[in-house]
Amino acid sequence: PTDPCYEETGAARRCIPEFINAAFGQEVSVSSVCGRPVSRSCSLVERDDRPAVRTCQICDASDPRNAHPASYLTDLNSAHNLTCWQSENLQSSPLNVTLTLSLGKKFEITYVSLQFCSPRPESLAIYKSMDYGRTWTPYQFYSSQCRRMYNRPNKAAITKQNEQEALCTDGHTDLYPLSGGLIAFSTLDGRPSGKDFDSSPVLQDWVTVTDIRVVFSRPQHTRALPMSGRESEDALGAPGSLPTYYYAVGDFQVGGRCKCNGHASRCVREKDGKLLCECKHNTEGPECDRCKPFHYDRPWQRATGKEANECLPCNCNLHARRCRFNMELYKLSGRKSGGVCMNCRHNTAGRHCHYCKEGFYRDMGKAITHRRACKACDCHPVGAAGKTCNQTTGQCPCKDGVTGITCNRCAKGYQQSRSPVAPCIKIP
Amino acid sequence: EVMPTLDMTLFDWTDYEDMKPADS
Repeated sequence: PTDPCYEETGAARRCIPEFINAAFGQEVSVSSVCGRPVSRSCSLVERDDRPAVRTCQICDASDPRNAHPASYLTDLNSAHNLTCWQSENLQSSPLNVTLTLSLGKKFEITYVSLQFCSPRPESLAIYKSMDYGRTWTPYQFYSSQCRRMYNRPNKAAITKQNEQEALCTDGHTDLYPLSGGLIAFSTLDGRPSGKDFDSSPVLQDWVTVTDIRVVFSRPQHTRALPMSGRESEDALGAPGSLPTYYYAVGDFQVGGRCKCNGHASRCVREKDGKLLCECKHNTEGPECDRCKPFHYDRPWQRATGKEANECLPCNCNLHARRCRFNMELYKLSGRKSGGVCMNCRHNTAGRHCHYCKEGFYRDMGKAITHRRACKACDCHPVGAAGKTCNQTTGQCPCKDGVTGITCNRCAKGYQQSRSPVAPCIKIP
Repeated sequence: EVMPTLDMTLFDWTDYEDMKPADS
């Protein structure tokens, strides 16, 4: 099978992990769950063209048949066997109930959806974290009273200036349906740069999450519902059977992709259970968010549909193992190459280890990549005026009357003297 | 005509001890 991150020719191309429901099978931390102690809750059930009927049920956390644990939020969502998480009754606990889902890794998400088993809350907020739950930012609000509940206008317009702002809407907050209602937040819907996502760092940031938190702030008030006679009396009259308010959700989904910045086609679980991108294109990091060592010839970039932006190795002619990136050199090269080799070996020097260091000269019979491409100058200790030779020819600087590549002979017309300062003197 | 290489033993190092190579 071919690697989705490379063309058949070997050229790099953008690759992304598959689209998944990232919440599926994940643990959700909830601030409230019914059944401990055993409780009784009553709900209204719609019937075609007739008043709603009130039905009551027991919640017992110790009895699997009557339990509604948080694991039911993210288990297999089957219409034949709908399992629902349910909060405690709200008369005896705060109205705010929180669901927190930790993905353990950055994801780029497209939607957050909740399918309710109770009536949808009258007010609900979705928050996101990009730093594993350390800080939280609002993602979306739903309320019939946006200003009063969340101090935001209802259905504010989204422009290029506020694309990274949480909005509030009174949509999806109707009482009906009494059960099975959906709240679905699409992270890119209506945001102008969504059409050009590749070149919008703002929206790329907007869809990035490590954790999602949903806060149910207020339930629907169902007292005004028309109910059939007996149930209505039961609801309002009989002691101990007052209408109960609670939140219940059958399915909590977070649709998106493991975030790998276009440099991996899948995420894999490490031995310690941590989810990581399987990085390609010479990248590394949990989100393939940096270049691998020795691949710093251009700055790291996210892959786009047009350009894979793979990290490129530094050109050190096989004489260095480390390099660094220099932005000035990169700009000067017309944004082509900015790698600078470090600790050139084999007596080489230069940003690409492409010439010989002082005291050595190039052996033109060998390629620059050869480990013996640079030979020692070997200048004569007496005949040469210095130790540094011409890096191309190997010619040492000779004292007056001395000749030879290494300055080890007297020139024609000269003879050796006894003085090391002037080793060759003119023959009288 | 190729001249002979410098003969290190012919040099007088008396005043130039600091210049003298170790093997001279």
